[in-house]
Amino acid sequence: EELFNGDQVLRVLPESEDHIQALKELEEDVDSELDFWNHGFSTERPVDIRVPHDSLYAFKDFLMENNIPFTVMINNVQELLDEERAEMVNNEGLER
Amino acid sequence: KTKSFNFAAYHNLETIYAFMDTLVASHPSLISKVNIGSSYENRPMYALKFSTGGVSRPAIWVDAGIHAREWVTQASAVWIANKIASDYGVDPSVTSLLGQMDIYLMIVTNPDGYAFTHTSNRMWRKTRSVNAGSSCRGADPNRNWDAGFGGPGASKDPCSDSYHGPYANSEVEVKNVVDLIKGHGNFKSFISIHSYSQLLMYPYGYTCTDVPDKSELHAVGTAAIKELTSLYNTRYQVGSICKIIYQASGGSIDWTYNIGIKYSFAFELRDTGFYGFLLPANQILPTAEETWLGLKYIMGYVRDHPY
Repeated sequence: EELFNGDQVLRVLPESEDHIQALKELEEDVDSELDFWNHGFSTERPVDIRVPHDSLYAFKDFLMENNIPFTVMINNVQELLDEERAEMVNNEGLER
Repeated sequence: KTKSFNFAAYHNLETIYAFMDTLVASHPSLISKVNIGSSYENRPMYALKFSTGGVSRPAIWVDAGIHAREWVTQASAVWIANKIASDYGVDPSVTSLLGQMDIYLMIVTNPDGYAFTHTSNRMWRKTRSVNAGSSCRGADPNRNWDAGFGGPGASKDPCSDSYHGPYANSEVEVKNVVDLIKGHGNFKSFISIHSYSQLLMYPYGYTCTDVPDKSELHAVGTAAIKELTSLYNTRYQVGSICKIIYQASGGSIDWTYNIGIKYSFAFELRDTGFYGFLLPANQILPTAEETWLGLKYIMGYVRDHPY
């Protein structure tokens, strides 16, 4: 089973065409392992990206170096998945 | 038994399929389970058919879960299936709709991918087909339709989440739906439910050229969202896929529009801005309830505007 310990989802707010171009290039680079949760970049809409734990620092540095604003939308993906799974197990128990 | 079913929870594929059987058993003269074929890993693909009789009546298609990880869509479709069943004979709009038209509702349009999100990778989006010459599995089932196939907004790399597949309808899950739609020949509306971004979109995605029916589709979408927003004030945008998001080729509603199904729409359900695909289960019911209001408006409009 794929685990996502320490992965974060960043909500990136592109403010210019340069920012959009930089994100497009990253999206096309499959090896970057960035998981773009929504597609289509514009300065009107945020882009949510799940970033593997190992790439977090490098990617945040990249965003800061390019002055691309971002916030942390999900601090630890696996924590949320564990909660989701626990709730499902609990619900199944109740149903039974 | 459908009363004891917990609609405010996420369920695995087996539980959803068992729910479908319970719903059919509770409404034998209204609902039947149509096996439209098998998935790549040989799971049955079921659509629920809501019909009050007649042969090859004009019909409306609604699918959810074509992207496996968008769990709130399958969960909303489960609730909507029960809502249609319980509102028939009670809600005049639903009763008159089913007096004239059939509804096909596909709750899990990508069963292999959905099962995989429960067992192996919650973030999985695509199908699970093997790609010759690659260690990466699956194609994006919403880039695999024969509408601008292989064009911009889809990847030719099997490892990409938007890989379009080796050829149009290469994914058996897509081909099964295509064959049903073509075989039936009398669908008047095709609605595909995705998450998340709070959008109601119409064709095209593969080009930013306006469709001939753009003004009507925009008006119907705007009115539908007015109904949806009235419940919990969830704000949606309305527009063509290309203009509201980006150019994306090989999408389902482009193909359905091009074969003449005028009322083709795609929903992107709610996003609270904090969870993305990991929307907590306590958001399922409000999401399903508001989505139903938008869906019901579109269905009523299709009923009242035969073509």
